[in-house]
Amino acid sequence: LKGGIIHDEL
Amino acid sequence: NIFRIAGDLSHLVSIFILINTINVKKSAQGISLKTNILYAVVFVTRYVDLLYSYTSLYNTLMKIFFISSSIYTIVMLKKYSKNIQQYNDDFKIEYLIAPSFVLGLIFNHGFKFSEILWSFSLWLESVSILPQLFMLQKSGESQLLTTHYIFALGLYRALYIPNWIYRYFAEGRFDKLAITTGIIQTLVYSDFFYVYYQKVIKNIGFSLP
Repeated sequence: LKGGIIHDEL
Repeated sequence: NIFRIAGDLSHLVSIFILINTINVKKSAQGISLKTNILYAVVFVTRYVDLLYSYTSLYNTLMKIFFISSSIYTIVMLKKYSKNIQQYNDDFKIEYLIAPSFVLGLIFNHGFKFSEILWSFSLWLESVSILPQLFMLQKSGESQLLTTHYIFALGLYRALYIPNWIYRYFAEGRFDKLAITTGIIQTLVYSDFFYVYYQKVIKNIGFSLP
């Protein structure tokens, strides 16, 4: 799983 | 992906239905001001990253649209509710805001102000429709347009669930917080979904059990 969450959702 | 786009579109549609309903009827009757204030709080606290990060033009435009349309909705509701008393809009929103903030403090992607606000906005969004559903239940019946609006709004987060499943397999992305609150939000709507289905398919009177 990718580390670090990118808030690219709305 | 298709679920994400469909979810975002149904969110847009819900806002257009709402604003159109208010403008056509020139009335705020049956629409919860409290729910709409909560949504404005949700968008403003979630999209503070507009000020310092950039994902895409789509993302930025949508965020600006959601913030501005939610504030516009509040202004319109205030304008048209001067003459009517919203007897039924009496849900205590502090009981939604305070626990959401505590949950934001406990569950977040890092103990930073922006991450706490982001988490708070997810928890708050999951329950923001409650004043509106409460109002609908008390008045016993509702304009069809209002129920279309709530349906489109609920559908948006429901569609995000297959989007998250898709993204888990396609990108290895798994945002526990977004998924948990998204499921809660969809559960809050699920009784409404059933009633909506009954009403639209069988054309029976509207009431929330």
